[in-house]
Amino acid sequence: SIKNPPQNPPPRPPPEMRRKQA
Amino acid sequence: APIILDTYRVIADFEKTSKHEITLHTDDLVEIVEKNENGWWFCQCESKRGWIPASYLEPLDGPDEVEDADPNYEGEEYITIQAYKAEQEDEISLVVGETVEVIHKLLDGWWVVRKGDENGYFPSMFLSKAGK
Repeated sequence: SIKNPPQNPPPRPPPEMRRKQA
Repeated sequence: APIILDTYRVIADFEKTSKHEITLHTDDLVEIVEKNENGWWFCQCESKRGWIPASYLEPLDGPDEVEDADPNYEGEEYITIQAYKAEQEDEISLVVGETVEVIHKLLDGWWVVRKGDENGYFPSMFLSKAGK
């Protein structure tokens, strides 16, 4: 069965992804 | 019938920080079992299964496609159910019980919210829809 997701916010997008979003 | 799961590519190394997460490396291919709107996705990669941040993944078919919903500049009312202190300059700090307007729901779990004249990214898992 799938456990509950982590209770902390996921990390922000990695720098590689931010460049793509920009 | 067999269930066909979406395949995604890992775009940056991710190191697990808790028990139910998994460590993955750039270019690993994963199948997504569940997409949680808090930005944690449950995936399987060979024999490993666990949660990883959606922001570390791009769809194998059509990596340039935008999957996020369009922004809603009118805003949708949400209440903060947990405080968060901004760690980066594009984030917003809020205490518990504040009413905010959600302008953009991003799949990575960081939503753009507006509070008065201020706006910034805020963790969606700390928000609850107003009136619920």
